[in-house]
Amino acid sequence: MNVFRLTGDMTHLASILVLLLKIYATKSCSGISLKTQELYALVFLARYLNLFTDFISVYNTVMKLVFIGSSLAIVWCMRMHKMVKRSYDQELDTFRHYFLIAGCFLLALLVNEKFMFPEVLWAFSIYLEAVSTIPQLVLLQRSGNVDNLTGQYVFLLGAYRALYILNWIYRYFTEPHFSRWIACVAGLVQTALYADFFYYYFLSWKNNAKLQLPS
Amino acid sequence: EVESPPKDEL
Repeated sequence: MNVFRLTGDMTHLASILVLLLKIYATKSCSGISLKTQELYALVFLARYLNLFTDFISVYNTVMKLVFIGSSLAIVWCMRMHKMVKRSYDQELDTFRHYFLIAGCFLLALLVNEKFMFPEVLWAFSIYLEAVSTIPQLVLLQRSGNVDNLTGQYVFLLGAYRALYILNWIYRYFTEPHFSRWIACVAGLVQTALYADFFYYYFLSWKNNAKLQLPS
Repeated sequence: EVESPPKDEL
């Protein structure tokens, strides 16, 4: 475990905490895409099936359980909780995420490390994570205004991806057999998707102004 | 064939 990986994981965890805080404190999920949250829940469920087959470390197991649990809790809140549900921007969150799921599954069948059920599922989760932020970014783009906590949430998610890239570069040079090219290529795509958001995030930070995305 | 290392990332 290197410092980039650990900071990346902590940033990922922080992003989820910020989202839970927003939902819990304001009883509102405005600006948050339910589609993206559902995709994340699917990503974690598909990838962490190995929870039952290979043990890596206590840290690894605990983090996996936290990610699965929190993503399911967020989806549950947005669908079932009376007050939270009311604030959901349903008419802005219209991205057809089923196409993403189908496309990623097809790609995972074609491009994987080994044509075996757990490997195909792993590749599927990697591809799906890379694109699962698209409905969220589309929703923000459509609404234009981004409230403070939602902005921090998306920023932390993007930062987590950027730190993972540094982690791969570090591991590539320090470990003899480290070549996770599927994860690296998908990770690069995922981070690139945030580039536009980052640009406006830094602009608003520099000008000390409210974060606004051009429509 | 080199066995691929366990997938230890989250």
